[in-house]
Amino acid sequence: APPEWDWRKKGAVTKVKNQGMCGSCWAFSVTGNVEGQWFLKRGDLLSLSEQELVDCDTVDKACMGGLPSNAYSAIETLGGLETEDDYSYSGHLQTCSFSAQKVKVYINDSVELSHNEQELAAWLAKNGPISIAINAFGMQFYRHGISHPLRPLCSRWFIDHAVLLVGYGNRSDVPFWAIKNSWGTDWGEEGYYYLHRGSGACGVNVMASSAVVN
Amino acid sequence: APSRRDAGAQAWEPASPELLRRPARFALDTYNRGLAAGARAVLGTVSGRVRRAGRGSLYSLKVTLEELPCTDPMVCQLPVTKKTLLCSFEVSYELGKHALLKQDCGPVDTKMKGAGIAQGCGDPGSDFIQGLALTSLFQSYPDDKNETSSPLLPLSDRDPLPQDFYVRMASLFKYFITTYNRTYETEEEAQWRMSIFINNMIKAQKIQALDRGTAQYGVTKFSDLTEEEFRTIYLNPLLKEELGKKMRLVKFVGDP
Repeated sequence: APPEWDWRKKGAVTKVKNQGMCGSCWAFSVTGNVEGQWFLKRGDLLSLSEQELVDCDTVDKACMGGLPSNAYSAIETLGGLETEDDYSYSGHLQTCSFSAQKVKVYINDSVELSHNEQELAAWLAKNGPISIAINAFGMQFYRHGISHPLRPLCSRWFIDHAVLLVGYGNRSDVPFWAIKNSWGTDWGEEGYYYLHRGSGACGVNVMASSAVVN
Repeated sequence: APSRRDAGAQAWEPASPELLRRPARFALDTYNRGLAAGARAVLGTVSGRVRRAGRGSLYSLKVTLEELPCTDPMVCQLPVTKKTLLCSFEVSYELGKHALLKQDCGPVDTKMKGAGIAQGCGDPGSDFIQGLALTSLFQSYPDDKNETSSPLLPLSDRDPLPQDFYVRMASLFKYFITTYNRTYETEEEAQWRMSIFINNMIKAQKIQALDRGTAQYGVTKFSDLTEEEFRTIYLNPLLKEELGKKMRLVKFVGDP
């Protein structure tokens, strides 16, 4: 892996979104990943629809939660994702109003990634932002800086929030992951969370995945 | 060594009492550290299950504890009678170390006594549990205090509050309301939200003291929500179960 990488500087990441009062982080994590994959394979950065997943992924539970692995399957089954403009976010479950004619992006497959953070960094630098899930301990009160909670407080056994790895690096010799969250820009560092890298902090390495666009 | 696929979390399995003895003993020792001087609890019945991932294990325990009356007149504050508690503990075992991740204890409901552990277990609420766990962990790791920060609040529950505590809290709450445009329907709701806010500031400061990175914790737009509200509204409990569709694992090929 290169010593640092930031997909935001390379135009692969859309602006920070806001899931509102709805447990749909899984949908934002997956669309963020697909946005990056599509950008890298096709050269267009499109803001994609989370509401399509909230309404039409019948395996997951909309605002009650979901799993990225199921969401990739739903995107494949539906035939793709519409854009944010065509199927905009409301933050609550609605009747599915997906239209195959409005699909702008498709995926061909999805893959699970390594649990090794060095390998994840290498994969990210080469292939794009990664959908991950973490233990959200402390995030309710996080303001800025690199978070590194004591291991027992932020165990990998209690994963409860899906987000998007968009880069990594070091700040004053402290290694970090740059994480795009979906709680709006008035949270964290302009909507981003920085988590310690290399120690498996908060289970950052246990549920990494990505869509595959051929 | 297990394959990568095997390193993922397995399903919960029932566990024998022998297997549960060490994590239960660890949970008891941690529980006892949080009791008042002179007080002590002993293990009663233990049951539970285990979930394994890689070289680690997570134990979910249902335990009865007998809290013994304080017998040392030099330290006993009140004449306390013996009582039985029903506790749920979650204990992880990784890298040769146990860690108490969750603790939920409550007195046995006398009507339910003898009706089974699961039915009689008290549920004082997530805030309470997290508070206890944080407090006990904080006491276990005094060296992790950020020495450069000047605490707004006492870091131990036994320390007295600063004289201007409520003034400073009211001022912070006012800042929060203004910054995040909060309005409350009634005076009662505002009072209730302010009490949550104060508890959250105490919690944020404990998290701050225990953080080994450079992060700053404090007032955010979620500061007037209880932990339970925050979890229910914004988080995703399904991720913990990890029972989604299995995906193909990407093989990493080292390329110099």
